[in-house]
Amino acid sequence: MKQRTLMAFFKPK
Amino acid sequence: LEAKFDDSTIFKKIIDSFKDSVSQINFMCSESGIEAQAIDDSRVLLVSLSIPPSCFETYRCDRPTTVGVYLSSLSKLLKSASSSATLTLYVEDQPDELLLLFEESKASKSMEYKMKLVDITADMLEVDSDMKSDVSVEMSGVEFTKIVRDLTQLSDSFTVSVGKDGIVFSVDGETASGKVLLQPKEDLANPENNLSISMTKTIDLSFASKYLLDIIKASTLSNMISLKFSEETPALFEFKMEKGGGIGFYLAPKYDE
Repeated sequence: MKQRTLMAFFKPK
Repeated sequence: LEAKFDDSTIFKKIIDSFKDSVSQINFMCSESGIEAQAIDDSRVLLVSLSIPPSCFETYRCDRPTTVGVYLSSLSKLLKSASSSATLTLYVEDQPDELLLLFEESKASKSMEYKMKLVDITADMLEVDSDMKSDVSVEMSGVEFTKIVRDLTQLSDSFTVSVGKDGIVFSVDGETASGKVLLQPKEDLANPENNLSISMTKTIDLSFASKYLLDIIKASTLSNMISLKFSEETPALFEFKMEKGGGIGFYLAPKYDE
């Protein structure tokens, strides 16, 4: 399995 | 900023609950309390902290201030914490240091530490605090911690499935596999044992075991943990403190190649 990162879900502030 | 905890171990528990997940953090202090967000180096885990004025014996913040600290240094100073001592945090208007004052009235003893602040330019992410989820679970933090400790020994991936039978935690390692099924229950005499599930869709998600082992370090903050899952967003693991506020961990899932 591969790991997703938060960048796939949240936009930078 | 002048913020006094009547029990210095509260701040120690808060810092210890995420010091192994992220190395540095900016505390954003304002009249509505202290808030912070930090992302781990691999950008998989986001820590979101809220310490509202209700957590303090006295709280005053005249103007919004950012307090950047290395958590390893702060954690060393907080080894002095004891439940019989109060802890007051002081930050000046043009902050270059954080002052921590521990006071033990019974022992007529006080300890003062000063810590240099650091200028942290961290990536911040826009997290929707009303993030929609398909599944919400409230359960005992002790129970969740034990399940994570037991199962993560067997595999570096940890799967959570929620369906009509309840919530299933499972691992499938090279040499062994394991599974724990929990069904909703209500224990009137011991509400910390309650387990509730609300669900609009079933979910089946996998996470890296090492992040779950970091998350459960925050279980000292609360008897209960709240879990939120959706196939479209990171999972949220949240420990709410008795006096308000708490700590939330947003964890990105793993996926099949």
